[in-house]
Amino acid sequence: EPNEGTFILNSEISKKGKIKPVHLVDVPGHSRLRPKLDEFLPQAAGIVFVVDALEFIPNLRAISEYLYDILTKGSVVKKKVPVVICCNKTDKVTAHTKEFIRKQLEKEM
Amino acid sequence: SNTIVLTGLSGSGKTVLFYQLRDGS
Repeated sequence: EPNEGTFILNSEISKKGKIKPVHLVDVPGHSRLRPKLDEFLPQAAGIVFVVDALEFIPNLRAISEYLYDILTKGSVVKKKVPVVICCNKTDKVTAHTKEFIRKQLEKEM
Repeated sequence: SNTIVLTGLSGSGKTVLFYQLRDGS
């Protein structure tokens, strides 16, 4: 099941002015649960696409296909929903760099 | 809307990220 929560991000606390809470939805990545994503995309102000920077190469094709799928979704294209690609697990020494990940994703797509 | 959707393949670490963002860590 997706995790959902409304809270104030740490970065907002130090900001001056009005503090805006954010509603964050963590959608399961398993392919059988992908349709869940369609329930949330129409109301999304932004998408964070999380990539495992460690186990990147063996999953390159699957990651690219999923990302392509998101970038071409009607609701995303129509509303120009911003997508950020987040390279996770970069604390590990064998993790790939964000530049490498970007190049490989561009090449694959 | 103030909804941000976290997505990615299974095992990419979305759920850990979700709790880190929620708990401000």
